[in-house]
Amino acid sequence: IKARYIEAYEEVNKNFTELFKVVFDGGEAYLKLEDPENPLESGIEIFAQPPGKKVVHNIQLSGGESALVALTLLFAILSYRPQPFFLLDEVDAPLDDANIENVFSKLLLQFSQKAQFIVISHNKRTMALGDAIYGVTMEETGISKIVSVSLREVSA
Amino acid sequence: IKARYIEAYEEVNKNFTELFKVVFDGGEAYLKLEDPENPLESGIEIFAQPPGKKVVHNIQLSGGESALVALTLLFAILSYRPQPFFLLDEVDAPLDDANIENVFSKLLLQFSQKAQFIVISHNKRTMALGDAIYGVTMEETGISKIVSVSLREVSA
Amino acid sequence: LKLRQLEVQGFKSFVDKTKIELKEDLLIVVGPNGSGKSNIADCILWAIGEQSAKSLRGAKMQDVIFHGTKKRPAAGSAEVFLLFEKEDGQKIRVGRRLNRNGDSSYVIDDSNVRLKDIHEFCYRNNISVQGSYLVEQGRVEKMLALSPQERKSLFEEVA
Amino acid sequence: LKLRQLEVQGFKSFVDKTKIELKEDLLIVVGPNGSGKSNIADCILWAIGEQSAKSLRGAKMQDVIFHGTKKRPAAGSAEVFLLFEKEDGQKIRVGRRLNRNGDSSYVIDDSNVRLKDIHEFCYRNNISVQGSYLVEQGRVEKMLALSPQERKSLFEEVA
Ligand SMILES: Nc1ncnc2c1ncn2[C@@H]1O[C@H](COP(=O)(O)OP(=O)(O)OP(=O)(O)O)[C@@H](O)[C@H]1O
Ligand SMILES: Nc1ncnc2c1ncn2[C@@H]1O[C@H](COP(=O)(O)OP(=O)(O)OP(=O)(O)O)[C@@H](O)[C@H]1O
Ligand SMILES: [Mg+2]
Ligand SMILES: [Mg+2]
Repeated sequence: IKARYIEAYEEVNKNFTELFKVVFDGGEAYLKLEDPENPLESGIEIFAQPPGKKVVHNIQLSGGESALVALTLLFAILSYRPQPFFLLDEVDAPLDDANIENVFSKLLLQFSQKAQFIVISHNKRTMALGDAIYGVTMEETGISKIVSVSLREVSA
Repeated sequence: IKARYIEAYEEVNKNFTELFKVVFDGGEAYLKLEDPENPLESGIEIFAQPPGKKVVHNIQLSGGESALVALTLLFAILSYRPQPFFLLDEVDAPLDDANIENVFSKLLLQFSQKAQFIVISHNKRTMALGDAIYGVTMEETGISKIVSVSLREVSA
Repeated sequence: LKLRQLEVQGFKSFVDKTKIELKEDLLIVVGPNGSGKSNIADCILWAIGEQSAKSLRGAKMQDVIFHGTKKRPAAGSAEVFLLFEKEDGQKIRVGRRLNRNGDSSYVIDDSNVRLKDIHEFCYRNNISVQGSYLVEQGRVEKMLALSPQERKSLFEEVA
Repeated sequence: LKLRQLEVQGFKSFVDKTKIELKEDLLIVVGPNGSGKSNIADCILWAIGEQSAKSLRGAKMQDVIFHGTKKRPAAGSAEVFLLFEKEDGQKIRVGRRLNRNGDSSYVIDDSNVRLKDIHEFCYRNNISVQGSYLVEQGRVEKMLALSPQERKSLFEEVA
């Protein structure tokens, strides 16, 4: 079971390093153990550096950059261990138009083949990606109702 | 000086209650003292209830609702005590289109007559409100430059 | 495993019985501020065993029960049922109920079960009991903001 | 009081001397993720006396100095000057410098001053020393999230 943890850590690390280069069109990222002498006890840290930049502390990353790094790690974990569904609540809020169109959209389309995604969003581009749109309304104040619109034919 | 604090509290409370009704097109909000017996020592709490809804805890408010309540209080304070400038960094991120167009836009246009506002945004509607747009770019990786475009004639 | 149907009644702003089909793999939830989108995420989180009222934006667990509006009285209880479908077509219904005096029950298909059975269902189906399938509103940077030890326990759950 | 000009050099991603006029009352700052918009807010916060490195997204104060890129070496110091204009037309220049070994200085017009003079300038001009003129990225709900006592100290500053 300890071997499984080490394997998980190394596989996810590999996925994270590769996916980051796709998401950021370059740059470098990897996971590292706080205490390499003690891998089973050690906490896990993230090194993430967008192309051409130097990052001294992760808190220096911008809002949009941090969001993309976090999503990259989430999807790196999914690539290793299948999970049935994800709930993403307004994760595109800090992203600029180019990142929503070129990066986030591609990630969602790719990974929704590996898991079911329920994505809450105010963004028109994100909405256009869905197989279906679920509109939540409050016609009667304080009371929610849901209406769904299927955008694609769903094969049996 | 203690009297000034009480006056500030009451004036801001009055502004907050009135502005909330404009922002939320109804509803009810006010500030209250944690410890009314001890107004000079007491913490200040917020009661904010969108129209027709019942709010038991402020944490139940949605992301967009909380953003609007917080901005309402900020502007209520500005209405009482003039301040030279505000820096708003992506405060419109949680707002839906209708709230940006009908509420946030009106607030910005109204209160930028009382103070200078530097507003960071990814939103096209917000951008359209500005007297000027300052575009930040990183042509050389990791190095920021600013270009400004004035959208209006600035009178002397 | 796929989530195929959501049935909600009395949970936060979903006071009336709401049943929605979730046939697709990429579903976008839209609507005005305050309409109830994040509440849907809370439904799912709650139904599969979330124990922290704070994670559900409340102070105590009963805060998830519809607390009434100007025109409607509070509900006496909340219930959420999730209908899952396995790859072989088998359907599994997972549910939870809670009423105002704190009585709560968990259901898998037609049997009353305990919370640990819900967690067992999660383990068997790779649903994170720590809730790492959820990226909450305003917390997209969470993965980066976690402490190294917290991130480790997430990886342990994955392994 | 209006902010009329910003001069930056060596501060975070603004390594080259940058001088921008701010003639207007409603200025919108735009640009791609990571381009440096929030860094502009940090400039202003820092120049008028922010003491917490954490509030400036760093671990120590020297983290605000341009730390270099793949192609450019780190800068030896950071400086920011804000040019304010009063209603009667009088101009006031407020500045701050910091170099790598920690030497820092504050300037008002042509004189070296101490931090307390910068705070005095803030008090006289209704600029909150607690930084309540700033709503940071991702923290728009801050006013609501503050503890009742924190909110009180904000009101005390206003009064
Ligand atoms: N127990 C409850 N009973 C009734 N209404 C509730 C309850 N808990 C929360 N609400 C209401 O639900 C609404 C918030 O819903 P939610 O957070 O899902 O909105 P949202 O659609 O995600 O909006 P946003 O786009 O602003 O994030 C609030 O107006 C709140 O008053
Ligand atoms: N001391 C420093 N030296 C050099 N670059 C720095 C320094 N501190 C931060 N940066 C860089 O500044 C960039 C972040 O800038 P900033 O936070 O202003 O972006 P932003 O335009 O607000 O983006 P977003 O829209 O994503 O919020 C990061 O890429 C970071 O690496
Ligand atoms: Mg929400
Ligand atoms: Mg930013």
